[in-house]
Amino acid sequence: TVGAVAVDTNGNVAAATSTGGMTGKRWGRIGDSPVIGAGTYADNRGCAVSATGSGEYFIRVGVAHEICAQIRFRFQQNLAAARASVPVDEEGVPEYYVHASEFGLEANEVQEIADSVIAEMAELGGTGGVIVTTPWGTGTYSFNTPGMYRGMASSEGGASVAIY
Amino acid sequence: GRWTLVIHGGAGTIERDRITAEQDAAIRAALSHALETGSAILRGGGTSMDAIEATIRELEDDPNFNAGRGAVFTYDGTIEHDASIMDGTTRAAGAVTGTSHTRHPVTLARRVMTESPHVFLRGSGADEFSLAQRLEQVENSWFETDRRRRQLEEFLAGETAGLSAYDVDLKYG
Repeated sequence: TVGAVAVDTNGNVAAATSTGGMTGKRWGRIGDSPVIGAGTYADNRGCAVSATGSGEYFIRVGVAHEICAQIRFRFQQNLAAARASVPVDEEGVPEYYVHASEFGLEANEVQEIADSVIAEMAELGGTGGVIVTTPWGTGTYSFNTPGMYRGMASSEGGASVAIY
Repeated sequence: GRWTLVIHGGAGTIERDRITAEQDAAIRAALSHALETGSAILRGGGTSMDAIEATIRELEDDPNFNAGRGAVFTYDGTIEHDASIMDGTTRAAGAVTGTSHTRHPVTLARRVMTESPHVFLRGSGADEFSLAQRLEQVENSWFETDRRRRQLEEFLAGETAGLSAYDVDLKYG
């Protein structure tokens, strides 16, 4: 299985996955790669995800959509907290407005969410990994196997590939 | 004006002692080249959709990865591809499963998204749509590699020895 996720200079995200499935598959077996929400998902409100691994488990957990949804909810929580922390004057008017467009999740928060969904899948017995990017430009890997062929590049800093 | 591209070529029991130095170097080179292909599009202000499609087309052509050419075999000794793509701007999506003759399944998935009223097409119907879209067609044998055929033979030998991967106790679903 191969996959790619990207965020472009307009802040738009996209995800794609392509595979041959599993050796010896029969009875028309389909894994998660072509299932939108399991192996592939993209939504400018949260993230783009592509997955690889034991497809049946990614389908059952809805891994790609789950990661995107949790990022979206965390963003909304953080934004509400940031707005609640703005000092107000005697009429209760906030001193300044926190625009959603100035806001985003940090890479460590995305990592925490991706790791937790992979861990949830592992509890069912699944193995594999995901790649994630967000409209805010973060890039994340998360996997519970000895290796994942992977690579990352960004305008903020270089390109790298890894296997183990 | 920030852009980011992340790719994968599969996860699994990738054991260091089973990958030769040549394979290691070839895989890293393939990942680096595909990464640069997509990065050049993003660096030039291109869209994330174009970047990921170009990146994956390259990986589909590389026999080191289980996609396109170099994909694994089915139980019946054929090769069937699955692919999907999704645009975060509109949440438009396209997907295909069980295709046999389209050289780049990711491009077929994108055409399903942009040129059909559907999200998901299957098997011979998807192949038919690919022909209608004039996408590049190849013989199914074009996707075959010796390494994957050996893996199928090992798998079927296990079946014969009663070590079926379809052992009912081995429950994926």
